[in-house]
Amino acid sequence: KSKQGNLMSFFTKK
Amino acid sequence: MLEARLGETQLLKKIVDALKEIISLSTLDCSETGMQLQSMDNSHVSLVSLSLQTGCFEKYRCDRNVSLGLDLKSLSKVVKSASGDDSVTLSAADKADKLLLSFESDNKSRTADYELKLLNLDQDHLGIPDTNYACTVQMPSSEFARICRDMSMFSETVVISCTKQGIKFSANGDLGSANIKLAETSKGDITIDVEEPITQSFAGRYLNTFTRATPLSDRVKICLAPEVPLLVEYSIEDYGYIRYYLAPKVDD
Repeated sequence: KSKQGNLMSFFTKK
Repeated sequence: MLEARLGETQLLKKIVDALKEIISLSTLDCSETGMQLQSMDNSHVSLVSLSLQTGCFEKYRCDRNVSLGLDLKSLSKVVKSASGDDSVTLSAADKADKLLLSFESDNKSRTADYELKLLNLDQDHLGIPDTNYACTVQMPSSEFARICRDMSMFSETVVISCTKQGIKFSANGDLGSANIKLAETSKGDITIDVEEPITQSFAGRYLNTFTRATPLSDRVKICLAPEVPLLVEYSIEDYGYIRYYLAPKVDD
């Protein structure tokens, strides 16, 4: 089973 | 002030079409080097990044940086009212609360001016780290659009596997399964660069939405790396691009 990843865990807030 | 003239409204129409299915509100940042826009969709699964360097424009002037908060649905309504071969000039004052769009027909016999109210958007800008992608695939954009459409009939999840032998798209659902493989071609319309093989799963719905950018470019570049969002890039007339990032599905 897989779940959708979230971009906030890959990219950082500037 | 900002004054930017595109020779053909067609280009602006294609750009708005490529953005508006993913994001509804976004800030267009204008500086002397060109225009940039970056926004995530509401669920923070995908991000779209647009860059238009001054070379995209017939005329470009931006004395001071200006940020234009746009409602893309409204912008879409305005560009729809113009003919594709009209020229369009975007202008805004330094601290603008509206964007001016002036369309002029080929023979200059018809002009149409619109004022679009700007929004005060408080958007986060994300830092996208430079990534050394494990696999980079280039193919005709129409081929990618076709594959994404065909895959979505079978499952909401599309598995992309890339090896030196080629790139494979797979979908497995109630109907059955679909597998489409593309190998590198000698005439160069499909190129596949692989440093290490990779397999990742993605939401097909988003991939399909990215293909709204197909009219912008004959080619599309797809970049994959482990534990990193997928990058799908369409170039815009040598001087710009639209990039889509999509977070992979992860094991639960």
